[in-house]
Amino acid sequence: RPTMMNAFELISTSQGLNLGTLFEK
Amino acid sequence: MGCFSSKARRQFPGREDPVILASQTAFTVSEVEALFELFKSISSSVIDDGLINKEEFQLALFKNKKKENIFANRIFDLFDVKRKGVIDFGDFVRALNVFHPNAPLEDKIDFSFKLYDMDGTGFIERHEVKQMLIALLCESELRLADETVEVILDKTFLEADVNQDGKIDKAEWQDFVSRNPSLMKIMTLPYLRDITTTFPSFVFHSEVDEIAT
Repeated sequence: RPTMMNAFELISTSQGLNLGTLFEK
Repeated sequence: MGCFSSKARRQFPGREDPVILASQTAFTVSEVEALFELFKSISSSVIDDGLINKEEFQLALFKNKKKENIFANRIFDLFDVKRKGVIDFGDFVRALNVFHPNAPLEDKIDFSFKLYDMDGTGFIERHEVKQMLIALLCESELRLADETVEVILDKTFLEADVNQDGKIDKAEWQDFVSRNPSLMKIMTLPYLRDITTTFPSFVFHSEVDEIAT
């Protein structure tokens, strides 16, 4: 049975929370 | 090196001594100076004033200044600890320090709690999580029915809001992330281990006599 992601798991996929892109030139 | 130093301080009003910043953070002096190279490039992308404004921050995150994003706004506000509407170099280094792989987990948990406590009430409330979830759905290709959003919120609060008072307090958040460690992934940036190799030009602009490694 597939488990549903919780709300925070979904929210944390936002590009706005991925600060790694600051380091991509 | 002396002329670089005085010029740099005039152009970057909030620039703090890299040796002191290194002593307050997990970064070495060289890493602080490498971060300054990144800071210089972001802070000069729209207005060359030695400070990062919201537009420059979003431009650096999305490579597109037109993109508005509530999560990027929230991160910006948390970096802007002095509430000046701009991020100076000291703010930048101290905030990124939380994302260092060696930073204490407690600091990461605190930062993530503040991130989701958008109203600053000391609780993560259902309406805040719903607002963020809807923003995420708008941003992504994901389409979910309203009832599904409510089911996700029900399930999340059932798991996280242990005392079932409708909001998540700090202790409940700590407990929830310990059971869901993947939620802390966004709080660690492996890039911060390699910043001196990503921005090697810092050696030409160094203000310290000897580069610590």
